[in-house]
Amino acid sequence: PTPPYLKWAESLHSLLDDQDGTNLFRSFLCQEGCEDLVDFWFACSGFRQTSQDKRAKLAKVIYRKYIVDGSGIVSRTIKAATKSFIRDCVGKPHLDPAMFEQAQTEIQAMMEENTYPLFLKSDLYLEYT
Amino acid sequence: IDSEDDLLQECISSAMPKKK
Repeated sequence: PTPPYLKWAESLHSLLDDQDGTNLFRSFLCQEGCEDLVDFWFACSGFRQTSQDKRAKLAKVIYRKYIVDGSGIVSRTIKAATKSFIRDCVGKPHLDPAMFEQAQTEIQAMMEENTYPLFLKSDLYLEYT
Repeated sequence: IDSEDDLLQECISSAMPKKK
């Protein structure tokens, strides 16, 4: 069978579908000071599965942690229109479980174009393999 | 604030892949 670390090089999804791959990628992002990218990506996935009673509070926490502060990597990556869409959603009484989907897509695209290829060339990954 | 961090951590962990 194909070793997991070779599967990680197939796609970002293959990497983020594996526990060791995710941990190593997160360590790489920590070195680069941008682990928020992967944390936010998983927070968006987790948000969709969160029960309705926790959703309102969680939406505010995600919004405050990653989006309000314009200096963070997530906030700088997401489009202005997407941020204002999320801001409008956070204030509504009934939250759409998919309200972070567009933001997650934008962060994912950024990782696929930028940090993921860098990870595959990094010493951290090469030493692991 | 702690409970907010816990909520976020719980959310992130719930979506992360589990050991295969």
